[in-house]
Amino acid sequence: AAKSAWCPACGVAALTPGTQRDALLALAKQSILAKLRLPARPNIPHPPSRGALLTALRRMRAQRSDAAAFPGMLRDGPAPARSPAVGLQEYEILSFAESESSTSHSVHLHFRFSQEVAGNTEILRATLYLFWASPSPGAQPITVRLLQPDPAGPNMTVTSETRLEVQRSGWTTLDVGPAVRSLFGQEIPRLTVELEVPEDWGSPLPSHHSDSHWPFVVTQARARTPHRVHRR
Amino acid sequence: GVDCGGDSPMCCRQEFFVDFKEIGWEDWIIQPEGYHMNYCSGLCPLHMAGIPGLAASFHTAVLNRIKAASAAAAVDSCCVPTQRRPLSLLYYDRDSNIVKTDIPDMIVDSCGCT
Repeated sequence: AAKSAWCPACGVAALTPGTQRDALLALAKQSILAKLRLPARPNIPHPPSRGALLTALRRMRAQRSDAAAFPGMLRDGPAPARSPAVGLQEYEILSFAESESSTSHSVHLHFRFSQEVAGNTEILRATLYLFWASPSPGAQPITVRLLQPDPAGPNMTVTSETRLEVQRSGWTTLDVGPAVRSLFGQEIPRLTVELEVPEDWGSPLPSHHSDSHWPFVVTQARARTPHRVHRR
Repeated sequence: GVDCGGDSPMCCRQEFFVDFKEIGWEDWIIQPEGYHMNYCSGLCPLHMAGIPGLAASFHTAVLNRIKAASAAAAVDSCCVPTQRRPLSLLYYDRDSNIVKTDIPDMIVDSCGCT
């Protein structure tokens, strides 16, 4: 009601347009951060490269259409909620690996998850995407181990080990739902994966972090249903 | 619903667009470029109660008679959203993960009187 001296609905003096706009912008910031359960806007230490992001989003979309075409293909956890329960917010989280080389033919990958999402959601599905640039023909034995901190000491314990036979270059996926689900209860939710390739293969990772074939994990989660008290 | 635009003080939907670049959020929100934080404002006198919520029907006729008969004790109703839709966001969290989510009921598409 900028044209009249007062707000027709609430009967108080109308704000000046500038003050009203500032108030609305502040309300928009507050509302979005509250709905995302963020205390403040995040600062991005090192965003992934555009190439890696686009490749990962493309893989996610391809995976989703595969899942729709072959519903039995991905085996993990409760059935995905195609039609989310009324009002329950869903998340898809794309985490890129931070690498830590251990030997010439094995590497540790770390995937971190933010506490805001980890603390308030339940995992529906989590998939690890790995790209293999196989240097030589024939089946190459690859070992993928999921590790978690050993509560008794500084070492890591193996929670699961998978042996793959890579025939040619390309992407493979691995179901890491249970491992990520067990993480989401921890204070610092971090998934550690060890990749081990044959000696003559060299490093199991692309040469650079910004490579569009960098490993990533896609996690689908849903906000926990708030605790409701039913009065009978 | 009615979009605000003319001089009428009646209940309508006021469009308001928040440009993420303007508030310095374009670095951590990848998509979309802004948020339509539309809101409802304006008068809902008694004869507008339930408009445009109720369809033209016998109930409307009876309701209008009751309202007309009780005009002396007129109480306004409220101008509220009648249709809303989610805000889809693709953003970086503080661990540089990319998160996609749909926040329900964040965009007001139309307003009406209770």
